[in-house]
Amino acid sequence: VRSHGLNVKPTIIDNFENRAKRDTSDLDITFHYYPGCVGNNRVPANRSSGAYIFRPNATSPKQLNPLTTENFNGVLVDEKRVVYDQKVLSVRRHYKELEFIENEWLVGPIDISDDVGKEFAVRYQSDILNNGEFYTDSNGRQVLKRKLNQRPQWNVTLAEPIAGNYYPVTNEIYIENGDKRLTVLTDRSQGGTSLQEGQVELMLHRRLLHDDAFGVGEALNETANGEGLVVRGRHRIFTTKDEVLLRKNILQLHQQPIVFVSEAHIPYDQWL
Amino acid sequence: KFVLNELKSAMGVMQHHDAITGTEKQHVTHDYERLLNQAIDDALLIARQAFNKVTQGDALKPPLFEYARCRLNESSCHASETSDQFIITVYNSLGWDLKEALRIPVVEGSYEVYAPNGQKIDSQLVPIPPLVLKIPTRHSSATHELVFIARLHALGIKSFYIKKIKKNKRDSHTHDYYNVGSN
Repeated sequence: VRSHGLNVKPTIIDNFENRAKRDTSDLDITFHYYPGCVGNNRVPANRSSGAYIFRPNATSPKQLNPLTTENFNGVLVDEKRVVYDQKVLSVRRHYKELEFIENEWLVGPIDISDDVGKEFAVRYQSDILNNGEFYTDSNGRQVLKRKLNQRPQWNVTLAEPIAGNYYPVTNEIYIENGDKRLTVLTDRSQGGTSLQEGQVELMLHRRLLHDDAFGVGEALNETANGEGLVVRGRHRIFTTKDEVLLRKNILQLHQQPIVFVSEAHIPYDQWL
Repeated sequence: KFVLNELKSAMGVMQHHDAITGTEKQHVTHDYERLLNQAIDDALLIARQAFNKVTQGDALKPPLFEYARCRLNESSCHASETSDQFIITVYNSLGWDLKEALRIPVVEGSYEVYAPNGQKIDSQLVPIPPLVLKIPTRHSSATHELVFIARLHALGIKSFYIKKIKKNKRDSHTHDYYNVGSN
């Protein structure tokens, strides 16, 4: 990988290097889905996974298999595209003038031909030892420290170890240890967690076949086109601890430049 | 002002917790889509008038530019994929200078991108992933995305002129090539 004068240089995409600190970290991106729980909704303990609640019917998700990989390299951006089964696409890219790695994901339409509702998540696995601690910005106002299987105010035993460790992520989720940090910025509010050491997990897309009895009265099964929705979004991955840079990038991702495209009825010289 | 108020009103409705989290019934989702879509379409009228006023100094003259509604989230834009020359106007709403990568849907070809100062800038053509091309609801002829980096000033507007050139792709000086490796 050529040098481009930036502080972060990915060697797409199995590891990334903080050149300022001459430090390399591993990064692995994998996709998974949780099968949704089906209950009878008569008592709270028997609720289905639905629009209001995430309730997987498994303690570990099913990992998707990569089917094809393509690389595109050019003067501005290097991309690696991985197509997974279950209609999932991941485009990992690095713009040579920008200080982040972008993972553009596409999920759907989610296949429900097996009558199983599914909830898709992405996992970013690094070699950072975070001791079960991770940070989410919760409601977008304040970054809060989360600890796996713990609550700060009382002793807790989680009956649902996956959902019980999921927290709202409005803009950012990160793990850190000493000088090392892995931050993932989201382009929309998502659920996120860190279930294993060095890992950041974010929920991407859900399609469920049963109502969860919290009031909506419908399953989360959007079939406007008869097939379910396709969702496409982006995560931006940073290794920096520069809070100003991160803060700016959070706003930049949410308030992207507004783009207008218009036909030019005038030649270039006149436009100039 | 009334079309701007229509968009403000629609955005107000979208603050409802059901709209934010997606816990509304499906027919309500469709109604939200209808409200927002109509409001955005109407509010674009202001952008069209404003930009033509800025460029011509007279809003009553026939427009130089017609803004197209693009669906960049599905790599679809009628204006850029059907025109041999088009203009990308970008507004940075943030209070600091920034660099942003723009990805404009186009059909395969050779393109030149010009910055507002007339300088030709680097661009790169990358194919749209087949999974995106196959999205059932996507209606677009775009097969590629034209990528370039926009350097934007705080609260600034910039326009880029893009020209499709009848040149062999390999002869282009805009570096709009791509290398493909697959396994």
